[in-house]
Amino acid sequence: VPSTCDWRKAPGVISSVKYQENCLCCWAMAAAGNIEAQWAIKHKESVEVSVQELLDCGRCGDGCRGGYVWDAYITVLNNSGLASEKNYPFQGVVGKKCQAKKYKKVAWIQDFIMLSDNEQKIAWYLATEGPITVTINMKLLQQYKNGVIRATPTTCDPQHVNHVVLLVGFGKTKSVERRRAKAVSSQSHSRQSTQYWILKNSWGANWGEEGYFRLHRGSNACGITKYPITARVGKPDKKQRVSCP
Amino acid sequence: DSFRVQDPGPRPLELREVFTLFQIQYNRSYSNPAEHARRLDIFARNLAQAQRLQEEDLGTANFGVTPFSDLTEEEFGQLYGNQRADGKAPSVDRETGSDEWEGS
Repeated sequence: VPSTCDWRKAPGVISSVKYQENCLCCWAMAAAGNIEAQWAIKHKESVEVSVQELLDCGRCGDGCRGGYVWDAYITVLNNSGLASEKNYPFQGVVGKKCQAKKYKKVAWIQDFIMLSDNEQKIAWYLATEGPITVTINMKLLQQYKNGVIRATPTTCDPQHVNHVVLLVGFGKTKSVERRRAKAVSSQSHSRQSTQYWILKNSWGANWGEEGYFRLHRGSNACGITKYPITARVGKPDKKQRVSCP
Repeated sequence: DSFRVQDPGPRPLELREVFTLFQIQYNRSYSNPAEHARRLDIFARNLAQAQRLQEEDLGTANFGVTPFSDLTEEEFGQLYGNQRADGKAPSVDRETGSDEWEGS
């Protein structure tokens, strides 16, 4: 596992930060981001897929009232792929009719898997295969502005996960970034760096760190290891390891 | 002559002023004075909560005024969470075995 990885640095892999508006569709936006990133890495072709298709064509038919990321992948498998965001754009409400058949598919998946709940294995998969979706407890995000959140089970229950986001990388802070070190000048302080995950949210680019946030890596912060799920793109027999920038 | 008024320097913003700045920044308006008062109260509680989080956090995170500062925790969960999964995500058995591509 490399010490740092940031798929945002790879051109065409991570699309722009989305805004879910008044629609509880984080699950669909994270799944779309996962498919886009995997497709760009495996096929070396940048695509932006339709979140609206996931909402309109899901088996439950009420995609703006929440959902599970695996429902998004089942919809992609049932529809043999997804249309482009340009052809089938996001409306912020569920349409009356699934319009999947009207548009050409721009990306498709082979299947989807749940990874191990081991953060080191998740980092390895992220670095060698690409971004994945995770479901976290979003409680601390209501007041979050920037920096690395280092939660405890008391401040952020890892069992109560309620928000799906895209995991796009990991890194570590320089020792000078630790707030305790700069705030408590009279105390002897740790100069250790903090390892973190980089996550893409769907609350617009004006929220957090330009639409992204960072969570401590190595402590199952906010339940990040509970549902690490990814679509698989490309043929399973073609082993094609990639390198995260 | 011995009594001098010292310049106290710039005074901290009052809660209401901070709330007004929040309303301007995030384009918030409320239907009536009672709703305004309720949102101001929620805003104050959230600022206090952000301050607590700031003090307790062991990382480098900064907490404070955000676009969600006039929402209760319940409203925030209902408006932005993954409601279907909220608190009742199914128990999924983890498959034992390989993460490799060959797995069925």
